[in-house]
Amino acid sequence: GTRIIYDRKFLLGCRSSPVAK
Amino acid sequence: SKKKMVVPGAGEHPLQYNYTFWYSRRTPGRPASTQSYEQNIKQIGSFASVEQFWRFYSHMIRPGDLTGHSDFHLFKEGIKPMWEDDANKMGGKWIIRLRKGLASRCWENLILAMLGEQFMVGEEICGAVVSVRFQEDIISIWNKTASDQATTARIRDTLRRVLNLPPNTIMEYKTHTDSIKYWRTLAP
Repeated sequence: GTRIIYDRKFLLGCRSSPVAK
Repeated sequence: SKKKMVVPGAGEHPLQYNYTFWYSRRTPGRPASTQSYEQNIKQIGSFASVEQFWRFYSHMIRPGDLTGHSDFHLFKEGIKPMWEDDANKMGGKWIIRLRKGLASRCWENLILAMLGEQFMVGEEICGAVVSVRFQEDIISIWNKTASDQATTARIRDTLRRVLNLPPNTIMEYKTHTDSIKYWRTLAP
């Protein structure tokens, strides 16, 4: 199956996204 | 386990696996028996998405700001951060000793690489630990099969890349069966 891969930059970007609050 | 597994919220970015944060702290100098180790380790919580991870992590103390003899553990949901767990008992860990001041950054880079599936070793990763000690800090990443050299080499190479460590940093692989033997000599 497909693996869900995220790089560091993407993960850090999710930190401040509205959905994370 | 009877506990309900966590699921990603609407619009959140799911992770390949769910994970659980744990915290442990013990009196230095006294080797912990398996039982007291299990009593000292506390679950912080589990998450299934990138956003849920940040909600925990943003409220946690950075390892570099912890005092005394403390550890954070981040393991796949359902795997206890103990050698005796079925997922760990044939496994081992890469250990990196860090001089004081590096733990917070290295821990963050390590867990982001794990959550983002940067290691590319299938189901092999079990979890990661940061251990705060008096002279130095230690980070480690645990995998299922200590005898699988292709996997352990790949984990080592990924660690070098994602942690961006000084070239003279020593990396050591330890099997959990060796760790158990060592502790039995201290705590019969």
